[in-house]
Amino acid sequence: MNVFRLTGDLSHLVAIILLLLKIWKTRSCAGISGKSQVMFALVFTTRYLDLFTNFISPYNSVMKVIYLGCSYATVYMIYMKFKASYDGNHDTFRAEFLIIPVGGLAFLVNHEFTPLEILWTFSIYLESVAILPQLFMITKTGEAETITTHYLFALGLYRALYLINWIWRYYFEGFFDLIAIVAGCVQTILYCDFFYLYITKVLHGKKLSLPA
Amino acid sequence: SFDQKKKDEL
Repeated sequence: MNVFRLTGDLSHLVAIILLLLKIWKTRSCAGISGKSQVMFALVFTTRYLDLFTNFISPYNSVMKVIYLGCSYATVYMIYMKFKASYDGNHDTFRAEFLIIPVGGLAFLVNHEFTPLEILWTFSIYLESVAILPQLFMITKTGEAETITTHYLFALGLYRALYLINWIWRYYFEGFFDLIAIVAGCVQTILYCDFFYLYITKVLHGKKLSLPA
Repeated sequence: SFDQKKKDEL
């Protein structure tokens, strides 16, 4: 464990909790893409199947349970509890255009052709594009609540910190996982446009609105 | 070399 991975995990945790609190406190999921949240729940489900078979550490297991629990709670709140506030008209990104190619790619490009490994690879590829419906929804609505931008910033920052973690681990441990690294680069690059808007607007007290 | 077995990252 290194400081970049730890801060990355904490940034990820903050993002997930921020979103959960936003929906719970405002009792509304306006501006939130349910499709992205369903894909994140799918990412955690397919990635943490070894939760009970491959014990790494208490920290690892606890975080996996928290991520799984929070992601399903978020999906539940969007599609059941606060369904009335779900903005389906703007959450129109065709998620199947992501899930099917990602599923195919996981079959073709993986480290080991076993069910667990293919599902893990699927989760890595899916996570790299899972935010697209959310970013697409913001371009459709033309704006985002400030709390939602903080959620997205923390979420984007987490994988950027993981990239530094992988550089660190390659340099100090000779460890690298090309699939995770390439997907992590794609994932972080997708946030660049948002990072620019977040830093130039939100951090200057302005509301995030498009087109700029 | 990548140590694929120990998936210790979240």
